Amino acid sequence: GLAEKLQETFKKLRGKGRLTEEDVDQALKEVRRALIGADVNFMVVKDFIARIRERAVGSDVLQSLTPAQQVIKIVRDELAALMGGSQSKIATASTPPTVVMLVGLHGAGKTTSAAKLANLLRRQGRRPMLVAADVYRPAAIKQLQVLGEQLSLPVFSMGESVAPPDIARAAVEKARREGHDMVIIDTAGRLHIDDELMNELEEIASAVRPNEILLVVDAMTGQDAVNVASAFNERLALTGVILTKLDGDTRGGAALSVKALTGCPVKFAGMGEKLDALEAFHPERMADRILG
Amino acid sequence: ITGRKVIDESLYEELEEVLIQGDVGIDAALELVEKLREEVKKRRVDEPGELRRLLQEQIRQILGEDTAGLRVDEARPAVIMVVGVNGVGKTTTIGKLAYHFKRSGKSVILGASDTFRAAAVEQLEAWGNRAGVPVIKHSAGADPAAVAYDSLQAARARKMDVLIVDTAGRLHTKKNLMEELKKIHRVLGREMPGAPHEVLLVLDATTGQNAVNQARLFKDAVGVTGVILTKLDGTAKGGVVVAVKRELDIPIKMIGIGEGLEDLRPFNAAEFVAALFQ
Ligand SMILES: Nc1nc2c(ncn2[C@@H]2O[C@H](COP(=O)(O)OP(=O)(O)OP(=O)(O)O)[C@@H](O)[C@H]2O)c(=O)[nH]1
Ligand SMILES: Nc1nc2c(ncn2[C@@H]2O[C@H](COP(=O)(O)OP(=O)(O)OP(=O)(O)O)[C@@H](O)[C@H]2O)c(=O)[nH]1
Ligand SMILES: [Mg+2]
Ligand SMILES: [Mg+2]
Repeated sequence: GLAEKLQETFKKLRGKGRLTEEDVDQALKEVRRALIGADVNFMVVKDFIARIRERAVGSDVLQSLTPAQQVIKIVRDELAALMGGSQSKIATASTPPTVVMLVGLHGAGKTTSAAKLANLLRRQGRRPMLVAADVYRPAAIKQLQVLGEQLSLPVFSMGESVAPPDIARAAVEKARREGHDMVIIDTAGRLHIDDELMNELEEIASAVRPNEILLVVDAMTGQDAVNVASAFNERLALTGVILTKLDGDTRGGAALSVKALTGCPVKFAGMGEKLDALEAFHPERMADRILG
Repeated sequence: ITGRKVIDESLYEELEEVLIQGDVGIDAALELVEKLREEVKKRRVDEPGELRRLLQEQIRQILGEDTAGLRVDEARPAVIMVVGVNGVGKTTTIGKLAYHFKRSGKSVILGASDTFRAAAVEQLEAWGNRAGVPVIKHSAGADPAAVAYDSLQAARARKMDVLIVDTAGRLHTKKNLMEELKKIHRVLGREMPGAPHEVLLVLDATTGQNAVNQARLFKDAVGVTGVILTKLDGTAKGGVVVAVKRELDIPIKMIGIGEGLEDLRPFNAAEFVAALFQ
């Protein structure tokens, strides 16, 4: 891992006497390699290294008997700080219902996460309603309906021939009438460069004014995470991120990329395919995971 | 990169960043650029524009030529098993593949071996309808290997040319799920020696370095014969397949470029590498 690499690097460097700033820059190259290897976007890594450099070339490191440990600590603390500072909570509307909208690329885990979120909110005493606003993917509505059945939670659908903004609007009206204080809207996967479909998201948002717009991101996403995150953030007022499939072995550097580009906190972590597999996001654990 | 007047360190760094940005991976990018430096020295290259061409050629060499063919003309039915982690595009790709084979004059049948995920069978049936091919399925929660077995029996009984078996998405790190996949593979092979004739791993172009882990473990479990790289219609370049080819020698057979029935193309290394540098 990075710790061993840095030990090696500093051992070689210190062999020649006192550590210098140039030596630390050598070590920071290893940090760069580790972060990019963990799929953090290379531009985000550049900024990150610049950010920590001042502390890294301070006397704490240059005069330390364990410079590798010092650098690791600086990196880890900064990573955790950058990704942290928020709670894994859904904002509540002043007048119900609270509306949550899930958006993101194809296959990221939106439909599954919508159901998981509904399950979680019900456990917290809310009365959620799921909304099937994906009218494109074959059997997408059926998929959400099956999940709703598994949870004994209502799924609002108007079939595949009604426009998603109208579905969302009708859903919120029904929720209001029937006393559902949480409306969770599942939308179709789409490319951030698909103008028409990105417009559709804006239309859904202006139709129902969501309290939360959560970008669902697959934890194994690579360098492209910055493009996706910034495009969605430009079009919509994203309020948070759900990072899915963290039950695998991907290092998950996309978490840092997305936070850096949008400023949005990762609110939840998808930790499996079952409907109870949604956890609060832990920035320190994520930092350790990214560093490998 | 164009319009450079001299070959200097910043040019090499720029090329390295292009590769990293395309998900080629930092280790691979450093190695490729190092090799490029040697080539430049050896051939005494002094034209900056030549570097990009040499680098592209290096990558093309790794990816190989003419890897796109699928073995569907030897056995009958030719059995194709489609595998991969969750959400990468397996079911959609099977719909496209079915259509592709039908267009080329073959009869196709699908096996709905994802008996776990909500509405997975309905989704495959919808694709079967679009492509005009039958789908063999059991009830929800059935044994995936049993569905695979029945699909093969049906393919033989109906004298179909191609059987494509859809499997549930699964993370390569889940031992029990990988065991389930091995069982499907075993059942097919026991029923028809040589089957499955293709085991296609679907990789999502937006995936980073984890794709190498995926390829390695799926290869260890069921022997992957080819990769289909999906979602190349986005902005991700899918550069991780360079490492997949180089480290595991798995050829890239096809690419998915959209959600429609016809959005499947044979893999073309030259085009892929050119896109990597765009
Ligand atoms: N292992 C694991 N699988 C997950 C997780 N979240 C979702 N999945 C799986 O990922 C696949 C895709 O999930 P979906 O919910 O259909 O994704 P989606 O974003 O709605 O997909 P589209 O609607 O096509 O864009 C399914 O197989 C899910 O079971 C997770 O946290 N862990
Ligand atoms: N833009 C684009 N979307 C694709 C492509 N291939 C698949 N998709 C989309 O990706 C999403 C997931 O596709 P699926 O076919 O359900 O993926 P899967 O691997 O079968 O998913 P699981 O069975 O849940 O593991 C769907 O929204 C598809 O329409 C592609 O080449 N381009
Ligand atoms: Mg969905
Ligand atoms: Mg599927």
